[in-house]
Amino acid sequence: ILETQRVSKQYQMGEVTVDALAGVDFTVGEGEFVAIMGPSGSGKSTLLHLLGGLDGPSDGEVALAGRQLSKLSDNQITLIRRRNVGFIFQFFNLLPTLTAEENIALPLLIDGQNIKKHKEKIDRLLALVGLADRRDHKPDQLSGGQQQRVAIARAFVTDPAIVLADEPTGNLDSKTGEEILGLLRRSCDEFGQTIVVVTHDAKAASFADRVTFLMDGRIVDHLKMTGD
Amino acid sequence: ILETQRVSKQYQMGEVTVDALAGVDFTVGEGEFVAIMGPSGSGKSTLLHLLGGLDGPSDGEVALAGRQLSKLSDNQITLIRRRNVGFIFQFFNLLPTLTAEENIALPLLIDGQNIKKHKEKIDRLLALVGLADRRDHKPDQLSGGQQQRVAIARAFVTDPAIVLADEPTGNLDSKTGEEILGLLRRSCDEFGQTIVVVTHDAKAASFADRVTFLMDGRIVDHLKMTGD
Ligand SMILES: Nc1ncnc2c1ncn2[C@@H]1O[C@H](COP(=O)(O)OP(=O)(O)OP(=O)(O)O)[C@@H](O)[C@H]1O
Ligand SMILES: Nc1ncnc2c1ncn2[C@@H]1O[C@H](COP(=O)(O)OP(=O)(O)OP(=O)(O)O)[C@@H](O)[C@H]1O
Ligand SMILES: [Mg+2]
Ligand SMILES: [Mg+2]
Repeated sequence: ILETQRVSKQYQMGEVTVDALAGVDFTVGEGEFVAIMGPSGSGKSTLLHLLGGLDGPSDGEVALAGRQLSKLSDNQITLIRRRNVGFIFQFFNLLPTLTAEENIALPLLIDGQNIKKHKEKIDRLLALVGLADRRDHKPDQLSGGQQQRVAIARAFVTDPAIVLADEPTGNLDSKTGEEILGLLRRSCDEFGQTIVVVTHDAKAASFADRVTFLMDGRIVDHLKMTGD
Repeated sequence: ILETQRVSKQYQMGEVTVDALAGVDFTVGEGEFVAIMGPSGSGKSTLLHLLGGLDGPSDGEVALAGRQLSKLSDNQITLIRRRNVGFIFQFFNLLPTLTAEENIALPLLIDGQNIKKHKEKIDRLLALVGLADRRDHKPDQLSGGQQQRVAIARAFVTDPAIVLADEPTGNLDSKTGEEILGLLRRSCDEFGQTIVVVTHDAKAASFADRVTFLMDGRIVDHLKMTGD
């Protein structure tokens, strides 16, 4: 359902070329829960953004929801992402003028839905991430971990087939973090969602089916989690 | 050197009052390394901002560098903070138009210093956080953990007596995180700096002399780290 073939991503800084990713072959099957780990700066966020069609590679091919992105226009890629992907950004990207509840509802609004029809779902998501009593707070009236949880809830509101999460527990205490990881695990086991989590947290990786390790823009190792 | 007495912080949300902190007595001695832990939303960032004079309490007293802040004007508090405190924010607060190197140098500039005289110190800080080859990158050309490391380096550039760090390893892999924690520990042991770290990471807390636990805006427990 997600795939990169020989993918590279370079950034030009004057005369210097930064190789953020080099020759990455990465595949995620439908309904899998995969974790991506690696040192700071190793290319994890870059890979996640390519997988979600938020950016294009310098070289190689990316397939999202089975569609090869190099063959599609930007508009087509945007539609595929909106239909299929929930993205949890490393720094959330919440709208500062909207409340927690409105930020969570935003993907539905963008999709042309009538938000009133989804009130029950939004209430349930707020409760799932422990923010029922913070629904009217704007981002600057929320703690760091509360903002992160708004971003997490938002990623699930369209019931997407694929959830891409960039360090979803980075600002959470271990108890709250485990609740979120449990939510991701259940989405996979009960609802068949495909989950890709970038994480520095070994405990988060332990919730996945397998772990891929990045270093200096390349895949260097794999680990299969034999859950027992 | 840092103290809160019976400190409370309330936010008014229409008819509802949010008690971010309630009756907090907290003291840090000169040259100590203290960690503050607690669930997401328990008041850790709020407490750190009050300790650094970035905000005022609703009730109670705050002393910074031995001075009682309620007796001082905003300008006086700002001067005391600039002279004595290096702050690492939970979400960094880097200037998007400046490079990593320029962001690190900013406190010196604000202090009216000639930055050229401090080139060696800035080079050393860049190397200490592993960003020598990223000095010309702006924040949007840096990974999340690289941005965090710029914020960390910036907090040390004025050799402040006090460093207040809000989740300084939240976006770092465990190896890089330990290097940063080692840097904080050495600042305390070798240079006598006073360090207060808010963290969700038990390993980070283990580098401290003692740990204070917050829950629902109150101090609920203490732990002395008997380092041996
Ligand atoms: N401006 C504000 N208006 C209303 N409530 C606020 C405001 N700022 C913070 N709060 C509330 O105060 C409480 C404490 O916030 P704080 O940022 O100190 O938590 P924290 O312990 O740092 O959490 P985290 O670990 O998630 O960063 C939270 O419940 C938050 O919703
Ligand atoms: N726009 C850009 N221009 C130049 N270099 C960039 C740009 N964006 C990212 N990079 C570089 O690409 C590399 C990979 O970045 P990426 O954000 O994918 O790392 P990461 O693995 O997510 O790191 P972290 O764990 O710190 O979040 C980094 O070394 C970074 O400096
Ligand atoms: Mg990243
Ligand atoms: Mg906080």
